[in-house]
Amino acid sequence: MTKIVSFIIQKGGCGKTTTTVNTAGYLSLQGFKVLCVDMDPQGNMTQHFGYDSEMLDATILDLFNKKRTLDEVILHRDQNLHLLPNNLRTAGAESELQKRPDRDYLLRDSLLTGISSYDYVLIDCPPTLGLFSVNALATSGEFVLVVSPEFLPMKAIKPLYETFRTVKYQLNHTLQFNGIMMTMCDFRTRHSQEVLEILKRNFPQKLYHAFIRNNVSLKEAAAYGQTIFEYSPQSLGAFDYQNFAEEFIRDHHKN
Amino acid sequence: MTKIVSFIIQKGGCGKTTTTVNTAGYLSLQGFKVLCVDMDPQGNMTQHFGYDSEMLDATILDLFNKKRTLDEVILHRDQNLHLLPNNLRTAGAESELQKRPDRDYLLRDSLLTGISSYDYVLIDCPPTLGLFSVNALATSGEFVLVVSPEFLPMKAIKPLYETFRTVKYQLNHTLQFNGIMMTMCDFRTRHSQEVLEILKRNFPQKLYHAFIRNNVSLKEAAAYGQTIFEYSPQSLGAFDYQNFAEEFIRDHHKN
Ligand SMILES: Nc1ncnc2c1ncn2[C@@H]1O[C@H](COP(=O)(O)OP(=O)(O)OP(=O)(O)O)[C@@H](O)[C@H]1O
Ligand SMILES: Nc1ncnc2c1ncn2[C@@H]1O[C@H](COP(=O)(O)OP(=O)(O)OP(=O)(O)O)[C@@H](O)[C@H]1O
Ligand SMILES: [Mg+2]
Ligand SMILES: [Mg+2]
Repeated sequence: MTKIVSFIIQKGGCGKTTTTVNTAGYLSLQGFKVLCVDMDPQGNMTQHFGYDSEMLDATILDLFNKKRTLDEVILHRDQNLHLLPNNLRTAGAESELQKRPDRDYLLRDSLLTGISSYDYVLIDCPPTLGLFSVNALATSGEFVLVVSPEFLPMKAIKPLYETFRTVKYQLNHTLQFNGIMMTMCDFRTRHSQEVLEILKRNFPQKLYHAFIRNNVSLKEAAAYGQTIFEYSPQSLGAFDYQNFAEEFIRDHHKN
Repeated sequence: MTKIVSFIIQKGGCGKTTTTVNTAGYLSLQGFKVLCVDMDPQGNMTQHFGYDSEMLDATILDLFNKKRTLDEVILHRDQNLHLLPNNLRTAGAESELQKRPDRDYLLRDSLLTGISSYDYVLIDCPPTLGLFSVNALATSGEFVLVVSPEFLPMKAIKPLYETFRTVKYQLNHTLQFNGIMMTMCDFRTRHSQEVLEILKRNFPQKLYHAFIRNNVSLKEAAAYGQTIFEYSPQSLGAFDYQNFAEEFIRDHHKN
């Protein structure tokens, strides 16, 4: 049974792309077949995997417009890791896509035919709660809320939770809240400890034990178009994402 | 002559809101009359100034829909610092606003009548290049590109530059590229030094000398609804933003 999971928060720069890429990297090393979906027209996930997003012939937009099939658009990044890429052409088409009657199910309908061979489909969301994030939630069995332990990111949680409820009741009854993953953490500061306390109090069951520390090798890996496991497997970043991915897998098999 | 400046980059989490708020804070302390405009429906600037964005009666959306006048919407945060607030209601209205013939000038037309008493209008942009960022650029005399010295944020510069050219030729001939300001800097890492070198090489005339170091007091100030000058005037963050604001003022009077 293919697990479809969105990594989401509308606040910018919380580590969504870094988390989706590195979780996919670890899962694929463990032998799981993973399809990554870049739902951000800025194409950061596509770039993080080493592709020049603006040079691609086909992207997820061609799938939405039924100009290409899934097989024609998917990039075979590695044996166990495939990518549904994106670029800014999709941003330009957003207001047209908004007008379509099937606008909430563009992604779900595009994936319907061809994802049974994957163990996981991991979706990277853009920093908004618009059409593309709604599509991601409408397609997913669950979502992971990615947050850095800071005040402004924390403000994003309540509106996101409300969007989750709306999508669950109107578009996708199966959608579950998988959990909250904290990244870019430096718990030496009082500020991040205070945020951690607030999250523990409000979401005791949902907070992942694993968290990701601030680690420059995660930034560098993106510059080299690699996952952290390819770029620097002995780094703190690789250790932390292994920890998270192990908990993510365990959680899944528990469900 | 009122100076209208946008702080922009579509990449999420680069410090746009923190920069707009603290630059406005410094300018207002120097006696300049400043109007801050929150063009991000997530309302982070509104929250950073201490308001509960979701509880507001009137926001910038009411201005776009001509339901309220500028005076009715503007919040008088301090004697020299006023705010045009925003919240998620505006996100819900985006696809309607897109359809309007005056959609690119919603902000410009809303400000036309009432900004002559301000020395500066500073606009905080959302993490996209859609309707709201285009409106910000169509209204501004200049824009400051806010970036953190990392690979993924750097990938955003070229598409932003292209959007600037398009807006300049189609919507606003007066629009100028003020400069690039680097924030969230930790120049002990090779990665950030490499990015700095690339920016110096590609934009020698545009890079501000002043930059903002990573400093937790900037995160804390947001949690207290204050500018860094109110929250911790002796902090590194206050020193760095003073430096930047001084250079920003000098540049302006030079133009
Ligand atoms: N744990 C970490 N330690 C250090 N740097 C990190 C970490 N996680 C992410 N980064 C860096 O922080 C920046 C933001 O991360 P990322 O782009 O993954 O966030 P995002 O939520 O996807 O952003 P957006 O909202 O723009 O999509 C990137 O430059 C990334 O390389
Ligand atoms: N120089 C700095 N040092 C430490 N933390 C910072 C600094 N500048 C900003 N921050 C923090 O980093 C996070 C991102 O900053 P901010 O929200 O201002 O970026 P943004 O570009 O406005 O994000 P978005 O794309 O979501 O609008 C916030 O939690 C903020 O408090
Ligand atoms: Mg991203
Ligand atoms: Mg912001």
